[in-house]
Amino acid sequence: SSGQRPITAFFSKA
Amino acid sequence: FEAKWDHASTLKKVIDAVKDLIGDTSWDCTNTGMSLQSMDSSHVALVHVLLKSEGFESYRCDRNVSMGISLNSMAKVLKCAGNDDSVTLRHESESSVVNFAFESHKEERVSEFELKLMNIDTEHLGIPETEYDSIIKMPSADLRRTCADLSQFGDSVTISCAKSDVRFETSGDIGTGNVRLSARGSSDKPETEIAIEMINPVSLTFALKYLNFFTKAAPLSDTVKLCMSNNHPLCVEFPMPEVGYIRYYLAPKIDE
Repeated sequence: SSGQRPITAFFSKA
Repeated sequence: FEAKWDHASTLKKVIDAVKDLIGDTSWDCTNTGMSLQSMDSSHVALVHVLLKSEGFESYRCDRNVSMGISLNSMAKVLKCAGNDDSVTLRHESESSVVNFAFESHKEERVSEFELKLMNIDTEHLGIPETEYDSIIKMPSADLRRTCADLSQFGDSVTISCAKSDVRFETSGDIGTGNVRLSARGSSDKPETEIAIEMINPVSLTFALKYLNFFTKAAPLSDTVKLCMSNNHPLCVEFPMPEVGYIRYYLAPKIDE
């Protein structure tokens, strides 16, 4: 199975 | 703030392309254009829309403004515009509404709507400049069909890019499926071209549900660009020449 990571794990808050 | 499009069709398509993924959002208006950046409710995908001031028939923004709008309400308002009607958006400083005016080109019918603005806390994410390992340019209809076809078999798609082809694979309870697209040039019809720029081979897995949301932008652009790097979000860009773009970002899935 595969897990979904959030986009916030890659892009930080500006 | 006052912005006018010659034809409502582009704005209608932009809203249709993003409204199901992000409900309420803020349009940021500056003198260079209108933009929005918003995550879906599960914070897996990010949408970035840019409508450049040059793409409007007329455009004026004296003071930067952020207009919180329900995109479903905006879609309702835009349903009242004919595709060829002009659309004028107006917002006055400190006002809690935005006005839409639609005018037919024979000028015999003018309709006006006022939409209440919402208070929306937006947190913008910094999207780093990325040198992608693989960039695929293809007809947007091909991507839409591929994602729709594979969705019948599985929830996830693995996109693998090699030198001269790109492979989309899925598997599910009833079986498996894959679609392979090979690079093909087309000097007379550039919109049918499949171009693969590969610096490093890439293989990433994504939830098809989101890709199917993204391909709702296909009516806006004949071509789409998939930008991929290993262990990095996918960028799906629908360019609108002279007007701007819609970019969708999607975090990859990981094996557990």
